[in-house]
Amino acid sequence: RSDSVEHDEL
Amino acid sequence: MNAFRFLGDMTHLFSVLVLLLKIYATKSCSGVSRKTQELYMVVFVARYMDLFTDYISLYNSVMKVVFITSSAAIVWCMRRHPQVRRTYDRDQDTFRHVVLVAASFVLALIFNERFTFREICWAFSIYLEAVAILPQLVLLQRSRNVDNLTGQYVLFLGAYRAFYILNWIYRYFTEGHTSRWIPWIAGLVQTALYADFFYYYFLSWKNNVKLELPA
Repeated sequence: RSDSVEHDEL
Repeated sequence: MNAFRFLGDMTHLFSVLVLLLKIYATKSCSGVSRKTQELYMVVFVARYMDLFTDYISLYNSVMKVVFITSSAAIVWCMRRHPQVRRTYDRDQDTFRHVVLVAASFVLALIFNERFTFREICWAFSIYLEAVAILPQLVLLQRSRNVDNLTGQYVLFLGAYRAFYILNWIYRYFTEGHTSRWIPWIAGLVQTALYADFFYYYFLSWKNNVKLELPA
């Protein structure tokens, strides 16, 4: 997992 | 991107446009809670901090700019616009929204994806958005008459998160069972808060009478 969580939603 | 999420974003965008239209066309913000608008501005600023660091898509970036600028424009109108600010129901809009900010922040410190500044801001914005409508719902119950545009504004605002819940269900089954419990729970609470408003809105539409929320 990348260190930062990706939030692809608005 | 799936249809539910796109519908949700468009409904959300539409709710903001309806409110901007109401304020701009009638030069009045009667029946609109400034506190709720201030909370939404905090929600967008806290959530879209990654606007300049992470590029996800043109759509994503454009919508973030639209939501931040429109919420700031509405707050500015309600605070500074000479005509509009006079119509603000200051003595009706009395919800202590600072409590909502503090509670959301504490919750974000405890429940977050990662204990990093950005993730805590993101969780804070999710929790705050879930309760940001409360001052507006309280104001609607107090100011008996709800004008159509304000009623439609709240309706679209409630509908948008309901579409997002469908989006999360869809993504759960199509993209692997990633745990999105933070927006899940907050989104359910958020939509539930609108339940009684939806009920009375539907009754007023069915009986073709003015929307009145019981005190």
